[in-house]
Amino acid sequence: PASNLGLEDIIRKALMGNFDE
Amino acid sequence: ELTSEQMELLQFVMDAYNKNRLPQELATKLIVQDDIVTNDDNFVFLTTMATSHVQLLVEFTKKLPGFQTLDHEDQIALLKGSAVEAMFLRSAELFNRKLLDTHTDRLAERIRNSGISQDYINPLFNFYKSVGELNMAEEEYALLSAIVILTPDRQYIKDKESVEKLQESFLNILEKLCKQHHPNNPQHFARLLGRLTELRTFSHHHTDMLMSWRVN
Repeated sequence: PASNLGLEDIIRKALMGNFDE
Repeated sequence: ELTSEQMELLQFVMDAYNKNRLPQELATKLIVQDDIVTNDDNFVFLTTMATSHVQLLVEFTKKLPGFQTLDHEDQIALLKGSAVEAMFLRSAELFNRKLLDTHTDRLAERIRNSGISQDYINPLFNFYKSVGELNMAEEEYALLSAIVILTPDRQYIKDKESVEKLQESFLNILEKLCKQHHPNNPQHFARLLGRLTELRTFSHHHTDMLMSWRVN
């Protein structure tokens, strides 16, 4: 779940455009 | 007056800003939902909010002209360093938006009941108020957000010069807009920049805020 992701993880995934994977 | 190049740049920023607003359903939930009763519910809800907020922030930033030409690790360092400040700025905009006038009390109550210590909440509301008093136009919020994100002196930035150049282009547009929007207030631009210092203070206290929240 999103609540387990740290800020940097969220940023990296969103930057790569694969947040939902 | 803005040059045609600056007008084009501003248009890009506004498009990016408007396309990446908080989804209506989340905004509504934030104000009206009453079924969040326990601290756990509140924690999950606010975590979801924060995650969406960061995603939107990244999407906005990706569309800022020039950002994607920066070094990839610098892009991450910029976003990591500015996320909290940019979120406080957006929440100040949301809080002060006329549209939300009737809900502002509800939102304030929700923040007061969030479990975060009053020591942190009062300065937050003072900040919202001080931003509200500036009567900022939407373009000013959008540009100030870009300026916050493109701050060259964040930790771990390798190519500060490129970031500084990008930030400067947005600062120049903001300065001109301030003169247009607030011709009778020559201090307006300086006041906006003053808010950036306040945002930095919030960012410094953010970890302590979260700790007080968890402990409660």
